[in-house]
Amino acid sequence: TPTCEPETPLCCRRDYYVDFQELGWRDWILQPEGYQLNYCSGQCPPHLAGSPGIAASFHSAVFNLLKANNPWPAGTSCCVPTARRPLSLLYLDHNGNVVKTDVPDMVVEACGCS
Amino acid sequence: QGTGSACPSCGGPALALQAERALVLELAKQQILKGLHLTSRPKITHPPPQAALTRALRRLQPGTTAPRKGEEVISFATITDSSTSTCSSMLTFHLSTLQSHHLYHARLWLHVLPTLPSTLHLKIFQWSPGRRRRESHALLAEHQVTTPGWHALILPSGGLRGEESGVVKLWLDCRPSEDNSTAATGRLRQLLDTAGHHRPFLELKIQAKEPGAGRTKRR
Repeated sequence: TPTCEPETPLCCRRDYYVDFQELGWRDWILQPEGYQLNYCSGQCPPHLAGSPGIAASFHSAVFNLLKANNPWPAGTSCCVPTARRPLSLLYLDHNGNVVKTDVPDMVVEACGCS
Repeated sequence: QGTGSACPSCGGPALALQAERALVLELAKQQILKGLHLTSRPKITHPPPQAALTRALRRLQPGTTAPRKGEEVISFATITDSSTSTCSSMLTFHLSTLQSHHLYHARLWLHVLPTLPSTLHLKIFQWSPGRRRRESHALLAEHQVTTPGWHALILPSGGLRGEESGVVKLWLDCRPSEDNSTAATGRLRQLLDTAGHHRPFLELKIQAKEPGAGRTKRR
């Protein structure tokens, strides 16, 4: 999935780096210093519905063309995350203990049309 | 509301940059608290000393990823008896998560001073309040230490239990080997370094209990 450019109207991944200092949370989140809060945005016209990302395989490209010829698409298609990865955090809990944990599905890696 | 540009998803007017930034930061807070199963950020009243933190973090195996739903915890001891560097002492740990998680790895890290006479026999008990006097100490492990410096003493993960109060107390009973003269007794008091950045700490690996796990065991 391409990262969104200002003029990209189609479904893409918008990259956002959040620095924990900016949240005022550096006193309890020890590592990392921030993380990518990416999210998906953009339109999903009918011929892109169901495509895993703009770089679709040949099959889905054909499938998309077939759909595009159908004047009445079944329903609306939304730009949603299609691949996510965990974020490893090291933080102080309310007892002052150091906790290291992996938070699943925290970072969006790819977007696609539902 | 930004003028002119349109929101690429809904077609409505795009947010002004500051408003979008503020919204994203708020989303980030919610996403992190939800991911850590916290309702609000922890209030850190007594952060551990930076030096102790740095040393302890070196113990967390770098690069090992906690298994799915697993956590690695380092809990620093507070010494509840009067002296700060005696050999036998009560170590108190605040571990509220122990009750709701399955513990599968536990080590107690101690720093032994160079004044160690020869071999030190260590017995580690879990002190449980509210039981009859004779049952208030459950022996967890016995270790022999022959060199000064940091020692990681393995504790049976099945033995260490979380308490309702969230407070775990370990009683350290240590004796030097017989061949030490009583003169060492005076030095006995300098064997364990429990102050500052040599504070003892527990290194635990815990995993969220599967829902209903307790019930199957009861059945």
